[in-house]
Amino acid sequence: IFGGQPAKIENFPWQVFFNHPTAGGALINEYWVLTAAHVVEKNSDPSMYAGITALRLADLENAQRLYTKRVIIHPGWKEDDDLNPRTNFDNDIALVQLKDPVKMGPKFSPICLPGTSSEYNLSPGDMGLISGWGRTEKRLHVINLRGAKVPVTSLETCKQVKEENPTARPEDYVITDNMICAGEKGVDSCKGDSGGAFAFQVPNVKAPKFYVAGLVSWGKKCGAYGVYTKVKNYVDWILKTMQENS
Amino acid sequence: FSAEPTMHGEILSPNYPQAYPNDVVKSWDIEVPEGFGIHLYFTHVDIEPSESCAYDSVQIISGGIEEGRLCGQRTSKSPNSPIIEEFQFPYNKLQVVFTSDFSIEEQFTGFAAYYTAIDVNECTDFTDVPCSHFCNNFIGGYFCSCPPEYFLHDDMRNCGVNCSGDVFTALIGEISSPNYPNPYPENSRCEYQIQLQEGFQVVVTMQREDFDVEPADSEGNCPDSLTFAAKNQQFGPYCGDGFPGPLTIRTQSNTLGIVFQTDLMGQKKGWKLRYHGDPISCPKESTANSNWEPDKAKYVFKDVVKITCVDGFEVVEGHVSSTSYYSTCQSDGQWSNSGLKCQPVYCGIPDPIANGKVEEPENSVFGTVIHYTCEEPYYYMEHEEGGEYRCAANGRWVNDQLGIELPRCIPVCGVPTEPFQVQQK
Repeated sequence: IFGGQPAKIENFPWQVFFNHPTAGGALINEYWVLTAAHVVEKNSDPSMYAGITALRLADLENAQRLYTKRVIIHPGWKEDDDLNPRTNFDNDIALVQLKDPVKMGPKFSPICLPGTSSEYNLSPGDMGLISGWGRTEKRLHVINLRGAKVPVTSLETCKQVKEENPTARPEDYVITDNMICAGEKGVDSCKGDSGGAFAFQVPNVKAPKFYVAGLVSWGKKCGAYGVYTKVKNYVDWILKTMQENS
Repeated sequence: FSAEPTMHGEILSPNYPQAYPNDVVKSWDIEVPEGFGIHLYFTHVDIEPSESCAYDSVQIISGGIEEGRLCGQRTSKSPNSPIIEEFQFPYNKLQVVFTSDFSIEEQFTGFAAYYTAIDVNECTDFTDVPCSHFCNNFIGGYFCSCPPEYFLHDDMRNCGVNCSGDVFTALIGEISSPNYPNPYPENSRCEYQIQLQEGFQVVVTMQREDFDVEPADSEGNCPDSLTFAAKNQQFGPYCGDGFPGPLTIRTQSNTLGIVFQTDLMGQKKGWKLRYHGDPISCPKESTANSNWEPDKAKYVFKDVVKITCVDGFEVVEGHVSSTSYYSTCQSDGQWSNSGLKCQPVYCGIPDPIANGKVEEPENSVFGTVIHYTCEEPYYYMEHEEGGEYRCAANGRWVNDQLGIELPRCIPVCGVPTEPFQVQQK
């Protein structure tokens, strides 16, 4: 997280830690974790933990270890090749089914899925929360969970981030309607935050509740604008997949 | 005596044509309109004679300098002219002073003189040449003019040529002074610009024999000079027969100003130079953790290299990590993506195991070794050599036998906590 501040797992009780490589996920119920497809595409048995703030061995030993039953990647996700770094992140979403249910508590609590009504449409300037153990301005790896508040921006803003790779092809780094662009100068998600929730308050409810509007997906650089998977476009697939595999 | 400027006038000694009195000093300030000179002539001179006209005299003073002193009894040398003595001055002011002393014993009638305004030839009547090229005299003044292809400077005196303004943008070229190898024009300032695209530096080469400019004076100042001005440095001024500077000038700049300044005289052959654009080079950096492709001794502007991290290292760009990246040599001599570096792969925190322990590594990077142990004596490791894991190039903790699979701690069986002591019957 660039431009963020230290957080506790109680601030983001849906936050799941993926080890090897470091990434995030969002607990959406007792048996299911939502994450980015590129987090699990090469690891069908990811090592996951819930309820931890600090990445220390002692904390891991006391956390709830989540064991994978199956990983289901969105069918629209395009297989990557090993030779070149991935540049197309369309449909970057996956579900991880757990063998055992997560016991809920102050450190373990799911995040809501977005509704399909227009109330859940985001507009530039809407502020959401991101969290993770990813890279910061100063460190490639952090111990403590960090969080930040970032504004939604237009997709055009992310398109205009300068491409420095001289061999990039026109089809690289495409931006589709399945994505949300968000961030501002100095505040952004980064490598290691992938799969974590981009959370917004559920509209028009008395007690504050959060839903997962996006998943940390990708960005050409860190520190300005990041691209998030637009979960609203996948609610039907999520519900159908969970139903079929329950 | 003083009056407004007039075109002519008469000056007579006191009481003329009667005898002038003793002990008199009288002066006349003669002034004709500007641009004219004065023709002063005497038709009558009858003044007490003395050695060097020391007693009585009439003095003609111009600009504070005595131009003539008359005394004695003088008559015209020409029967056809009444003029006894005459003076011509190219200035429009003159002073005439008549002096008589006490000791006069005879009667002298003094002098009669006349002056007229005459045209001054400003082009020739003075020591200083007023025009650099052609001088045209007219009554009351002069004007300067220039040969074809020259123009008259704002000072209305000096001619120069229009030689400035050329901008050279081609990557290679030749520039010479006006008229080269014929004499260059005097009193001119020629300014040229070489403007190459960014990423190239201007390199100037000059043959010694292609340079012939009026040499420096005794104090080392060049009357005519050639000067180069790059972004942060100046080369020259140069002058003399044969180029005195380095035969190759590397300017470290993609733009170069050239100024050729000449004075009024001493035109020589001039100069001729060649230039070309040399692409800026980027440093070849240390390749300890990476390989550069193509591998060259020197990289220049627009070169693209693929930097591939060696095994166990990766580069993180945005959200993506990869084993290679591209870098381009930029116009400022710096590599693009210079912030990217091949860093050791990070394996993260090792997963804990049941009934066993692993020490927390200081840094979980490529090559780091960790050891899992089981809680002895009640558990033992299923695979005897299964405790050592190394952070591998793929970012996983890997054991030689088990790969990424974690070790298992198995309960030790058949070992009592305290041995049963059999008592002898």
